[in-house]
Amino acid sequence: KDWLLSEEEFKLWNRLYRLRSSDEIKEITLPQVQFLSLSSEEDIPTEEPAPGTRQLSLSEWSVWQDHPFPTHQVGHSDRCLHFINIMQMIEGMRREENECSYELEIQPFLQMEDVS
Amino acid sequence: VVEAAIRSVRQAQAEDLTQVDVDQLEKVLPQL
Amino acid sequence: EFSYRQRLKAAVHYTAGCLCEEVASDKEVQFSRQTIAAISELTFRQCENFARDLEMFARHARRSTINTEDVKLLARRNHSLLKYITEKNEEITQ
Repeated sequence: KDWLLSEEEFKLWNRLYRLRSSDEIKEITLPQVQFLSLSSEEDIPTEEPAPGTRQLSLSEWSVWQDHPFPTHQVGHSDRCLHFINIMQMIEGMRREENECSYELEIQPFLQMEDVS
Repeated sequence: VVEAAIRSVRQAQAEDLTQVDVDQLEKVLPQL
Repeated sequence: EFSYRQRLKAAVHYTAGCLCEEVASDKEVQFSRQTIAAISELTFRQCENFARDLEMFARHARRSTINTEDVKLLARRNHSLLKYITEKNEEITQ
């Protein structure tokens, strides 16, 4: 009813979810993302996470990320819908061999004067 | 475009592939 | 309007294909057509997002013309991109 855990909820969290110094995992991080295409940064090697650090995966649950899940009071962002759309597109094209349906659909509209 | 291309290539190289397919792009899509 | 949008998409697709080919020959790999299509669509939709944001920034500053300051604002969340855009802008200005 309020934002504090009840005594029972606290006990549950303490037992099942609380990170302790005795745990193998000391730290949880997101992968570092930097531009590879800005020339000075292209050769930065991907750093392996230090032992005891769990680096969260952005792609582990991608199987679930191909459609919007129900929302409550705030809808999905443009960025989210954009991502889902591309995932759906990829799924649709996955089994295509040689001929690309997107290319066939869009090429008739190409006018070279539009290309800089 | 170049960022997507480079990241997909890196993914393909990590998987020992010489052809970059949508599977590789899909894996790097969240970071993109 | 649909036809115009498809023309733009086709131009983006063609350009994306050329850029991917450059990266491919540099790294000695090949891109499938489907990958190029997906990268192209990704780019086109991202441009739509950028355009919407740029319009809002300009409107917020009570301008009817989008300018380079709006573009820099768009890149604000990534330090290296912001630096790159700022330097490019200075080059162009000079």
